[in-house]
Amino acid sequence: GIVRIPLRKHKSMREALREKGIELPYQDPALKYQPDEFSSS
Amino acid sequence: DYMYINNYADYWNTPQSFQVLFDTGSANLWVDSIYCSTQACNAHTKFNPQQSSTYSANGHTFYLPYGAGSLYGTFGYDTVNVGSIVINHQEIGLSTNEPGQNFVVAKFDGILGLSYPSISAGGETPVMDNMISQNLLSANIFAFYLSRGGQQGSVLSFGGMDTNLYQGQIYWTPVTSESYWQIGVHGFEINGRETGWCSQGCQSIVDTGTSALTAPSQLIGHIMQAIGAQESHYGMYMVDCSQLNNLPTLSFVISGVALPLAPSAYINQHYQNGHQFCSVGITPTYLPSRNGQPLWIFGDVFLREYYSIYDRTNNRLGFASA
Repeated sequence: GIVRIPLRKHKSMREALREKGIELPYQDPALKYQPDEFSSS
Repeated sequence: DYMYINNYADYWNTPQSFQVLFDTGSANLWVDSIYCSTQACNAHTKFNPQQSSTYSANGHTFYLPYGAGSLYGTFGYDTVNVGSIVINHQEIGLSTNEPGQNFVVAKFDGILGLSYPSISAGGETPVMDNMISQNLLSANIFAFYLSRGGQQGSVLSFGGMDTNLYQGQIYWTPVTSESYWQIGVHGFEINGRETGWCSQGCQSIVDTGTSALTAPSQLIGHIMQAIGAQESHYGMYMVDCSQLNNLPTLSFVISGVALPLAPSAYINQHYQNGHQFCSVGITPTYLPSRNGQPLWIFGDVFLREYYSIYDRTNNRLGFASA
């Protein structure tokens, strides 16, 4: 009764952008959970 | 003598396949679509609703900010097949605008959120809720095993937990807010000594869509001091790689049980130009949880060490050594 889905790990978007020479500024990871504050910021 | 029904193929579409990020930190399902032509959308496989006889639009639009990347889109319904589980009339978001560079480098074409429906944008019914209401699972549970090394080996299980992927006992803790997979953290230890930093209560959101372990900003300085880490550029904290064996074990006390993280779990080793660098996989969060308590995020750094089981029937989370 268990359905197993194999997952593949990739670099985070931040890491992938860094390798392209683009450094994202710090952004609070918790903004993801407070979309209203994210929109206003 | 015989009449064959031979036109069944007229009503059959080639399935459209997408790579999605399975994210316990959000609730919506969306994929890139032909309605979007930004650089980020053009870098991915796009859903074409005109090539699906089972698709229907509902006309509602949405905006989804993830912090790292955001998008605009429109909702519709279609049949969704996830690992051979077929969900009928699943609401899906079709991107219409993915601004910026963030999603350009993403290896996924969309995100499949596994949180509770209360935080779903547009009131979209999450995939897991449709799996439950359509009785598609033998148990209303899913579980993540995140491999420690390499691209391969990680597994998401629907309908139960895989006893081959964890060792020892499962420690259960109740969900404190049926929105995210949020739990209470009742203590925080460094090398087995209780710090008291969560004595008034802390919360943690268990999020497979976040890479790091994040700590409340008021604690980050104390934690880095205990680790002996120095702040580097771009807010990263670095340690001397030769000292890895001397770094402390950090433990979270959850429902009376201490879950340790060894240095090997929270230190990332990088190699560049023949040099080894060691960064701390812990970053600060400045926003508190919705009940005002300090907020941690148990991202992949934590989840590689602990098999995590998400139980919707009992609204509880289980952890066992991976």
